[in-house]
Amino acid sequence: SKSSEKRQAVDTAVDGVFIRSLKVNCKVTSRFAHYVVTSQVVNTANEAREVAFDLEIPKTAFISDFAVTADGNAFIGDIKDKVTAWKQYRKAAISGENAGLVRASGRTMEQFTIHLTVNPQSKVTFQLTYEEVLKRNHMQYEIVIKVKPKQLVHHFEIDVDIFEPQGISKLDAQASFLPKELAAQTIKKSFSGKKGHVLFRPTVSQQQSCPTCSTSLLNGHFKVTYDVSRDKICDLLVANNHFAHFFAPQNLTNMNKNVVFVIDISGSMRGQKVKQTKEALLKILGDMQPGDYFDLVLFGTRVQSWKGSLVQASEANLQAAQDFVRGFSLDEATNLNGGLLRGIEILNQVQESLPELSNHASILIMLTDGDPTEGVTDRSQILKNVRNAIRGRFPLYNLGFGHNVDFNFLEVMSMENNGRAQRIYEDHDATQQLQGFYSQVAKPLLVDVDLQYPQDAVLALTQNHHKQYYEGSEIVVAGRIADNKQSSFKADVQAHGEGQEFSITCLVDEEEMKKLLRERGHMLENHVERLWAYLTIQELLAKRMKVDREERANLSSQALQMSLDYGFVTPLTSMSIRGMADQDGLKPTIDKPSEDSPPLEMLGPRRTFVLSALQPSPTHSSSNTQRLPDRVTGVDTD
Amino acid sequence: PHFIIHVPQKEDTLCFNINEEPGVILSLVQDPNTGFSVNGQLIGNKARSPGQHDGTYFGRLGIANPATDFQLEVTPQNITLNPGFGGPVFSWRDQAVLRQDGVVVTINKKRNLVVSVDDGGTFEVVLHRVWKGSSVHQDFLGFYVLDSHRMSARTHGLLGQFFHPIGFEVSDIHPGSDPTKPDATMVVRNRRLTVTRGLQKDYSKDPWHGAEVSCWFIHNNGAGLIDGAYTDYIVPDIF
Repeated sequence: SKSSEKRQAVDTAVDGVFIRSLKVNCKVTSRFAHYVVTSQVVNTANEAREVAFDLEIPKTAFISDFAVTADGNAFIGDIKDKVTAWKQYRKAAISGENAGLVRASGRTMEQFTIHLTVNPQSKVTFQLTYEEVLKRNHMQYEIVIKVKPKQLVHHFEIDVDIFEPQGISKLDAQASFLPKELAAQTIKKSFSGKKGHVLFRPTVSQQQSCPTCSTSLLNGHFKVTYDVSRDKICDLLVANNHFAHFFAPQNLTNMNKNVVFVIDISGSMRGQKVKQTKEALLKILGDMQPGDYFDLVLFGTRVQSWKGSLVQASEANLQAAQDFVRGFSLDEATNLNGGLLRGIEILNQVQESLPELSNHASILIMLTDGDPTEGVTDRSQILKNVRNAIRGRFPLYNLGFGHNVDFNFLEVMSMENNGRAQRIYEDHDATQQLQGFYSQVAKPLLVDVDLQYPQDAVLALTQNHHKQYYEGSEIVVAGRIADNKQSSFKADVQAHGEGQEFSITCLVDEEEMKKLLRERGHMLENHVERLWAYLTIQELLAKRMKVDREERANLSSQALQMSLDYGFVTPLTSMSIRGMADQDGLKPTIDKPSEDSPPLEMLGPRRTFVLSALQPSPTHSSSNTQRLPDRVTGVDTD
Repeated sequence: PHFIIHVPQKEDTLCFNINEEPGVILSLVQDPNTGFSVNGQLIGNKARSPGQHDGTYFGRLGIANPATDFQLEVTPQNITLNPGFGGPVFSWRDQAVLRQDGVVVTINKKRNLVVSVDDGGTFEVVLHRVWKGSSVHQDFLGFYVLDSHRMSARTHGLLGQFFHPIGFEVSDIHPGSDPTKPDATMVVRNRRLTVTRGLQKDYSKDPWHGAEVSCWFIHNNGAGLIDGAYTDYIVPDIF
């Protein structure tokens, strides 16, 4: 149309540099998501220009490849263990400098940026690959792609291709940054059977923030959400001597729960934090089911409980509890140990004084914003006390509010007690964050979920016992299968549900597996194995935190070896890109930023790298791989 | 299998196929001075399609260096060192470097293995895996000679005979039956052959995708190019 012609006439180059293409390709195979982001930038100017490749990736992802191609030369990332990488750049590391490309950014994302000087009249192509296992939350999987090209792009494309052997039950895609009408026009989504597809390919004129603007309206999150059919209770995949078992049965009855909230009311909670905590608690109490039992424990310098034992979530009790929440005031110090032990005692009393509640799912939720300063303050003693008091009977969830918490300590404590820790960010939406966390554990469906596999068939298994299973979530177990055991592989699941025992056996349907392999081929094989590797590395890294030095070294070495074998940039590995350097001669490196890495504004400016004139000789993750000559004589398939 | 012969003096490449029955063992490299040899056994597809020409592949390779009592048997399933003496068996899932009296074998997990022989050559075996569910295809191997300049002048075999300079001339390039593949006349070993320009794939660097190589294709099992007839290269044993 005339108007689009007009729009197309807008100059997409900024300072002589234009983005010829920016493509995000995401392939999901059974929850394993493999992303490749490719961007081609052209410098049409008669002098060298600095260009940036800038994108955000989920914190849960591992980068597995990065390459830059310029003037026919390819510059490829080399993965090494972090210690070796550090030694190589010791000089820079000692002086506190680094040429890192990845920085923590916001709550859930990491920012990857590289600035390069590009020769006049030449082009450069960036390609970043990262992978993650999608986690089911609130009845869906979510793929988040942060979109923020700094200028208009000639060929912009997000292509999400999903393959789920159980079949896809729903699929949606949203781009919050697009007006509704334009979103409907440009986002194409479809799903049928096992396959789902989302394509977003806006033209240049559709990217413009106004008909005459050279600015882009592409700035925000592009989200794809989907879920899989659960008509069949078993979802057991076996390929290439690895298996992945997804467990999320539907149509189970919610279990009643015994829940105790242990809340930090130390002085540091004053102001917005206590206000938001109270708001969240009031809402959470309002959502309690009549069959649930609960109590509240507050800890400051002293420890006080609302009732001192569990009471039913009757209307009158909930009303009284809400009054208590509205009325409590802050105390001085932080007796975290005392607060937790009181909460645990209340839940433990069920066995003796309230046996009729012993079939409920018990949950302990603790919220704190700081370090223990009253009572027992030695962290290892607190861990021991909590461990000995809970004795594996119920999960402990720790919520760390704000930046002053020792999140690592909370994580270890939760992990030791079958739960997990979550950060609550000090922000205007902290109330929603607290509620959001609670909603994930509000509906327990099963307790003591045990997923068993034939012992002689399994070589390496991820966590296969889960204290509780909640509505809308999913338990994933993966492992390696011994040679020749693939065909006889099976899974037994046992758990306790509301008023009944839960027990199923899942067998591998060989015909179905063959069919799946025909449909997805190598990608399925590869992804089941990488899914296993991803989960195993995550677990090894987590386990490392709660063991002593010797055991930690052992777990680190296992996690490192797997990170190298599968080419993942994890907290134990680094990827450096040879053939380019900044003005100080530092090579760019890709590291996984740690949970407590400083905020972006505290870090120095980004370095700009210059590509060497020659392509570096290829190296591989394995030091044993030899460089092959250019021309060889050989014999191969026809 | 297709043979790719790079001729550095001519900056060009020759290709030919050997079509034989599954089970047949072919001599690829044979150095009578040292006894070093590489033999390959053919396999076919799992299921034969009626009326179609069936592809054959290498399903087993035997590399032997008698001077150091070294034997290596490679299949798409296993890598066995000194199989005659109950040596260790490695899987393609292993990443390993094996050293034995001047021979180094490097197994690069699920990808390839490289055999380097002191005072000999360097060779690569590429693992090709097909999808597990295939009822037709099965995994197979490729074999590449990376360095042969230390092999003796007497080296023979379907590949070994080309380790040393070979001269040929190509003339009269003209359209062939396939318009994308011109025919030409090649003079080699004092014989005049009709050859066809085509593409073959070299998987030595990238076992998954391979790289296309333009070459002059010699028809009829390399007749006229190879020394003698291709049946001369059939051997009874893998070692």
